[in-house]
Amino acid sequence: MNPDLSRERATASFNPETITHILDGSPERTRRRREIERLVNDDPSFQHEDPNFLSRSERYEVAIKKSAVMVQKMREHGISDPEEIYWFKRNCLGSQTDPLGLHYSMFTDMLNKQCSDSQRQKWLPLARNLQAIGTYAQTEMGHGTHLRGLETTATYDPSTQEFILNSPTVSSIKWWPGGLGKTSNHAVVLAQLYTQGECKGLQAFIVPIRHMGTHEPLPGVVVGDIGPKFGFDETDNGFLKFDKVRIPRENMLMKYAQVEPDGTYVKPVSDKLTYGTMVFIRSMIVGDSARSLSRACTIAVRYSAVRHQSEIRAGEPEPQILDFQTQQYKLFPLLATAYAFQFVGSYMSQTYHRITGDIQQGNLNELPELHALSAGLKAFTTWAANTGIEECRMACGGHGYSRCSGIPDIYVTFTPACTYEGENTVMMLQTARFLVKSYTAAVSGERLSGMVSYLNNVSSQRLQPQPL
Amino acid sequence: SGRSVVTDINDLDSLVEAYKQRAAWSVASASRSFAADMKRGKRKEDAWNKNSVDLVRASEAHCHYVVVRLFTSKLSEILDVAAHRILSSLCLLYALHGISRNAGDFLQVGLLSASQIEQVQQRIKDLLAVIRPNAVALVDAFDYTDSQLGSVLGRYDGNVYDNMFEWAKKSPLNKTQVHESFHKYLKPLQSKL
Repeated sequence: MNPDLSRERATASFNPETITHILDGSPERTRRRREIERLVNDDPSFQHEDPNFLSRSERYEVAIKKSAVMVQKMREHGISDPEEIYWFKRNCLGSQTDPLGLHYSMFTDMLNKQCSDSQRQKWLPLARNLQAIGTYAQTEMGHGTHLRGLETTATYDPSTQEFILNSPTVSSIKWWPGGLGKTSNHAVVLAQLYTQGECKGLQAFIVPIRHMGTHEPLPGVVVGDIGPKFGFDETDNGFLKFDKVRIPRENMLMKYAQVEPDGTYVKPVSDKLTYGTMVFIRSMIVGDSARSLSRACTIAVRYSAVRHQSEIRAGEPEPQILDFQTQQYKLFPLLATAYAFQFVGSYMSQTYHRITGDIQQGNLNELPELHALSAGLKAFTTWAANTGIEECRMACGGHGYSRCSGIPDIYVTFTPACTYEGENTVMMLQTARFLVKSYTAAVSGERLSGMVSYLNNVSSQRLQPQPL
Repeated sequence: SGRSVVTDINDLDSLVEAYKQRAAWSVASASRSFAADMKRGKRKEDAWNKNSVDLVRASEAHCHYVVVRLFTSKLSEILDVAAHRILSSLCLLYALHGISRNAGDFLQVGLLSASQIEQVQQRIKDLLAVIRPNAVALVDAFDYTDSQLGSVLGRYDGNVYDNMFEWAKKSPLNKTQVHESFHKYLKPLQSKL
C-alpha cells in the first residue's frame, strides 16, 4: 500500500463504509453488490487483454465474447433483478461498452412498454433467448432529437395487410444505433406512419434486418458499421437503409396506437407515451453522470495524494499535489458535484418508477413534469460531468493523457451522453417549454405543485433586477 | 427588495431559497420576454427562437435549484454524525461554488450583496481545507473496484509507478525490441543518405 494513501485513510474523520451504505441505500445492498462484484472478479472467464492494446475488430470480438459470457454467468448465478444485473455488468465492463447494451435496455424496454399483450407473448421470449437480438433505431443521418423531422416511412398496404418500410433519402438512413452494424437481427424502428393517404406521425415498428439463421442481411435491407468514433470502440454503431421492405401489420407496436386491417388508425391516449422509454433512459443517464464523474474524481484524488511535485517551501521535500489549494479548488467542487448527482440520480430513478406505476394505472398527471425534469437534469448533469471529467484528467498532469490513467476511457465513453437521447440544448428547451407553461398557469391563478411550485409566488412578487 | 434573501451564507436552507428565487426570476423574465414578443405580433415560433438563450438559462437555473434542493434534503436522512458533517460540508461547497460560478445572476436579482459574494469566495477556500483530510476517504466511499476504474493512477493501493511501467511494457509496440519498420525503411534510408 502506498504510504501516502495509508496515511490519508488513517486521518479521515469518518468511516467511508458509512457513506458507501448511504450511496447504496443500505448496508445489506452494499453487501449484496460486493458479493455480485466478487462473482465477476474471481471468474477467470472475464479476464482478457487490455482493450487499449487491441484493434477495433479485436475489441468488438472481445466485447461480444464478454457479452455472451455475461448472459450465461448471470443465468448460472440466478441474477435477474435489474439493479443486480447492472452491478454485475458494470463490474464486467469497467469503462468499456456492451454491443448488446441496447438489446437489454431500449429494445427490450420498448417491447415491454409498447407491445400489445399478444405481441409481448410473441416477442419477449424471442428477445429473452437472444433469438431476436435487437436495437432501437430512431436517429437518422440527418435527423436527431427533433423526432417530427424523421423521414423513414412506413406505408400501410391494406391489400396485403403489410407496412412498407422505406428510406426515401440518404439523410433518412438510420445512423448511430448501438449494436446495429453487426450484432442485431431485429430493430425497433421509429418511422412516420402513412395509412389511407394520411401521415399519422411517429410510430414504432419491430423490423427483422438479418436472417435469424445465417445472420445475413434480409432483402431490401442495407446494414453495416458506421466506422471508428471518438470512443465506444467495442460497439458496432450502425447504419440501416430500407428499400421498400415489407413487414406484417402485427409488427407495429400497438399497445397505445393501432392500425386496423382496413388501415383505419386508432389514436393513442397520449402522444407523450411514446416518450416513456426516453424518460426512462434520461432518468438513468442522470445516474451515469454521477458514476462517471465519481470514477474520474476517485482517480484524480487518489493520484493527487500519491503524486509529489514542485515545492511550497524552498528546500523542503516535494509536497503531495493535493496540498496545493489550486488542486483542491479543481477537484473538491467536482467531488461535491459527484455526490450531488449521486443523490439526484437516486431521486430520478425512484421518481421514474413511482410515476410509471401511476401511468400503468392510467394516471398521467405527473408525466409532463417528469418528462421535463428528466430532460433538464439529463442535460444539466451531463454537461457538468463532461466538463468535470476533463478537469480531472488535466489535474493528473501528463499521465492523465495516457490510456493507463483510465480517464480518457471514462471521457470518451461518457461524453456522447451530451448528445444522445436528446441533444442537451434541445433538452433544456423542452424543459423551458414546461416552465413557461407552468409560469403562465401560475400567473393566471392556477396553483402549481411539485418542483415548480416556487412559481406560484412569482406572479405576485415584482422580481426586478436590483440597482446596485 | 434590495435586502438580500441570504442572511447567513452557511445556512443551506437560505441558500436553497436563493437558488429557488434565482430560478423563479430566470423563468419569469424569460417567459415575460417571450410573451412580450408575441404581444408585439411575432409568431410564436419566432418569439420562441428569439428568446431561446434565456429559456435555456431558465432551465439551467431550474435544474440547479433542483440539484441543490435534493442534495440538501438528502442530508436530513443521514443519521451518522461524522458522515453527516462531511457531507454537509460537501453540500455547502457545492451550493457556494454554484453561486460563485453564477454570481451575476444572484447579484442581478438582489439575492446576495457584493460583499456577500466576497464572503462566499472566502468560505469556499475555507471549505477546501475542511475537505482536504477527508478527500481520499470520500472517493473510497464510492467503492469502485480497480477493475471498474480501469486505472493505474487510481489504484486502491496507490502503487502507481511500478504498475505504469508494467502496463507500458505490454504495449504491442514493445513485442519486439526492434520494430520491423527499422529494417524496412530507416536502415535503407540511412544507407542512401
